[in-house]
Amino acid sequence: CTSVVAEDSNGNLIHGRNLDFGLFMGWDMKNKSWQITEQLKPLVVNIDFRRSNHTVFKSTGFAGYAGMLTGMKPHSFSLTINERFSMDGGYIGIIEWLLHHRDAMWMGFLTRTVLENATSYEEARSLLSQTKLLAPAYYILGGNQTGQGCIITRARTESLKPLELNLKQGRWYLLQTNYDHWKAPLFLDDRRTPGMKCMNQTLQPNISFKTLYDVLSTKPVLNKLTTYTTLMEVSKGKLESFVRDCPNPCMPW
Amino acid sequence: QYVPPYTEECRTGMYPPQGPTFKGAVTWYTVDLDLPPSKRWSALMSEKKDDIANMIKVIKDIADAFVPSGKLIDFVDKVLPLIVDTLPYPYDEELKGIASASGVPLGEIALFNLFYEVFTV
Repeated sequence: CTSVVAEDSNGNLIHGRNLDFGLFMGWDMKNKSWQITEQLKPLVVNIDFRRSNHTVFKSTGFAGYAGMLTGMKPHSFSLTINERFSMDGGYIGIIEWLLHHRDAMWMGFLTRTVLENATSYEEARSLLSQTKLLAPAYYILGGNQTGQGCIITRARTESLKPLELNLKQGRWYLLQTNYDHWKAPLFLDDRRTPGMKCMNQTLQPNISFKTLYDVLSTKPVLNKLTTYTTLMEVSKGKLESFVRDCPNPCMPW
Repeated sequence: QYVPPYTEECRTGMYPPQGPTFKGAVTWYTVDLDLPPSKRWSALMSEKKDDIANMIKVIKDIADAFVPSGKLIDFVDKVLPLIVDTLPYPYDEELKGIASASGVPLGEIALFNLFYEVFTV
């Protein structure tokens, strides 16, 4: 996955993501595609979650998946999850769950709970940083005011080295793939460098849905695992999603 | 670049989405949180039941390739429904509602919902 939260020159926040999923799950030699990735594409849906006839939050998800990986609470915050691979991975959490240690939250369910119940960027940030999880993850959170954007790197029990937008230091965007931001990405899977190159070329005054979609359409940020692209603008309550394809030649991940 | 990692110059003019990298727009649905959890996903799942059945079939085929005896899917169908009862409300009820509306066995719906946790390794 690749998630980006960026602030334009007017202090408006734009949040976008590519959802990549299905690595090593059945390579279709004929069509040069991942089988699970292709099967997920017809399941991509935008959902307006409503209570008392009012929107509580909006999300892009997969039909049949009750948790959330991408969503936005209009006028409050936007949120995406990127997978964080670790030897202390989710299977340990699941084993603990089976052994009746059930004080941790399932990742997708925590995202859904935060989208449903948190009322501000600060509250969302606190819940995502402090709640014990079954699996490690990266939460990318955007707000509604200048400077409100952060990457929360989660181990199962703690938050590691949070990184925030900082305009004074020239950090007008945050770009997260599937690697800790303080380490170099795996050389075989470097989507961070080309993604940042395109963001740097775009320049802060030009950031918009249009230019962020361009960044998320550039290979290998766009790759064979990319299922959908979502763009969100919290201040306008706007969420757009598109099912993607990566024509050959294209990286398998 | 025609050798891996197939990097390219930063794209421009891709929006509004069109062309070979755009496979289609995403449809909007409404989930009413005032409904009982078991009913929230019914309309969406009855519309998408064929797509989810296709996806589950591919997962089963991949599982069968790893464990040809079919024991892995037996495990999913017998053990994972028990996990659903341990999930917090309203997710336990929602998963049962999704299984019921789609006609997909509860264990396989549970597997789909646990995918992300499992694959972090």
